[in-house]
Amino acid sequence: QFVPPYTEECQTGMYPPKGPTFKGSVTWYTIDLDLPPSERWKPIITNKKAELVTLIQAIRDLANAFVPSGKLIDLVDKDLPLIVNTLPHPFNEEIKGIATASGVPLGEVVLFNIFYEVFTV
Amino acid sequence: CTSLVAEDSNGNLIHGRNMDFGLFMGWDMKNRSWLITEKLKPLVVNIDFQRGNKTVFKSTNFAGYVGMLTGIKPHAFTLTMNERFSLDGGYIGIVEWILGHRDGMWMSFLTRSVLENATSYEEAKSLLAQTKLLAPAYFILGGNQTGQGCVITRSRVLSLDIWEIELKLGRWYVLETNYDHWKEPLFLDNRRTPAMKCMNQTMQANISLKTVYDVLSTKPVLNKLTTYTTLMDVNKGILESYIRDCPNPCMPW
Repeated sequence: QFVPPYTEECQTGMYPPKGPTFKGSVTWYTIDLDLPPSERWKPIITNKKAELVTLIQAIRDLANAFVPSGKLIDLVDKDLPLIVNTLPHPFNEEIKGIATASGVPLGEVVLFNIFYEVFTV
Repeated sequence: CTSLVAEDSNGNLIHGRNMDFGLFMGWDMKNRSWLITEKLKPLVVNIDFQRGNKTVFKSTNFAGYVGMLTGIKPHAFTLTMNERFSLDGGYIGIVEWILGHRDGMWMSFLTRSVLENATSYEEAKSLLAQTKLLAPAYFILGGNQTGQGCVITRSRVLSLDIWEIELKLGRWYVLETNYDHWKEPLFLDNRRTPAMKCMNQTMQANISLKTVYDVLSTKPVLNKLTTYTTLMDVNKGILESYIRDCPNPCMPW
């Protein structure tokens, strides 16, 4: 158990979640799909704005570590917003609403939302 | 990621998943953790999507991410997705998209529209198997009847394989990490064997949300990339998620 891959005996009695492998429960929110797409995420983003800004800053720092000139972030901030209007409805409007509610630049919210496809790079 | 769909002795289907993300995205030497993984944990939220004040589907998200990685359509089906690595990957899909070829779908937008609009396991399976994607993926889908559990292995264009629960063959669960189930996983990242060992040790007679949580809490199925664990029971309409930690010693992936 103390050498990689640290395989341990099959755990038992871990539920209900407790102890060092349980970091916390997850808060419930409701999203009303009858609202305009740009309004749907506002309550969540208002509540999680600080954490989202912290994540985006961490990604920025990583990007700057890879490309110190800042050109990568420029590309994200200047060019990615152009892609948002090519995204299908309602995702394009929801993403714009999240950028407005969080204050995070639109290009960076777009990057967050297409990260799965980008990550393969 | 690790996702599984299991059928208990009464024919109930249980879906569990560990959401692992942030590989090679900033290793924090002091805390021996991944930077982005730790920043994602406070963003984990459960969402009840409603129309006309009625639940359409429920999900676990990272706040600000409009697509779906984990969700349940109560009393109909459950869905998770795991990353699939391929040279013919998402970056090719993005270039095609920029060049104006827009007949493919962004992966998490597909899962979102399936959870929002599909009404049955079969319809969901068909959409997930046949819709062209920008990036390869694994879709792990559970239904509400005996035998309804599958792993769909997708390239960007094709559905390479649909691996289903087959009780007659003794396959009472399907389990997916990040490697095609007909191939050996990367020897440096074999979470499949420990996970299946624990599932087999639990046995079908004892499978429940509790014991699935135990399996997903066993290292290296639980690792430094694990942000949350979700447990879903389709017939009870239950989705519950827990933010995880992996105390040292623990595998970075």
